[in-house]
Amino acid sequence: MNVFRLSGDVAHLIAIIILLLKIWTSRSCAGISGKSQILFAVTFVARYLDLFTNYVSIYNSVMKIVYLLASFGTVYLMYMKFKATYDHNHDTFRLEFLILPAIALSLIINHDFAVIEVFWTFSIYLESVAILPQLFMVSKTGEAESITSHYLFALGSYRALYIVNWIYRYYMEGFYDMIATLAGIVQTVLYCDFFYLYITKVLKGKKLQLPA
Amino acid sequence: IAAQFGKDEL
Repeated sequence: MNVFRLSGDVAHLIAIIILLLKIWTSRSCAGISGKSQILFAVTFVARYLDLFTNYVSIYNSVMKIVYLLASFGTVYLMYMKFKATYDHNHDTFRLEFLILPAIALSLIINHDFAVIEVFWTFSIYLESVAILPQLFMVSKTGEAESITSHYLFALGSYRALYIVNWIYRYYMEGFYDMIATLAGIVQTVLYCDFFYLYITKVLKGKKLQLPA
Repeated sequence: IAAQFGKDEL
């Protein structure tokens, strides 16, 4: 554990909490892609199958449980409790375009052709593209509430901080994981355009609005 | 080390 990794985890946690609080306090999930949230829930389930078989630390286990509960809570709020506010007309990204390639790739490129390992690899590939339905939704409506953009910024920062963590671990511990690193870079790159808009607009008090 | 597949990370 190093400071970059810890900051990444905290950024991830903050993103998840921002989203839950936004939905809970406004009693609305307008502008949020339920499809991205389903993909994140699937990601966590596939990755944390080792929760009871591979003990790492209290921190690790607690965080896994928190991420799982929070992602299921978000999906519950969107599809059950505040279903009426869910903007499904704008949430039209086809999930099979992300899930099927992630399944195929995880069967072909993995560290070890074993059940838990393939599920882990699938979760890494799926997470790297899970935000696409959300970004697609923002581009379709042409704007995002500032709270939604804070959420996206925290979520993007998480993977960017993980990259710094991997560079640090490579030099300090000789540790590297090619699958996680390459997928993590893809995931971070997807946020670049958004980061640019966030810094040039949202931080200056303007609404995130895409150029017409 | 091509380590323990990053399983200590979240």
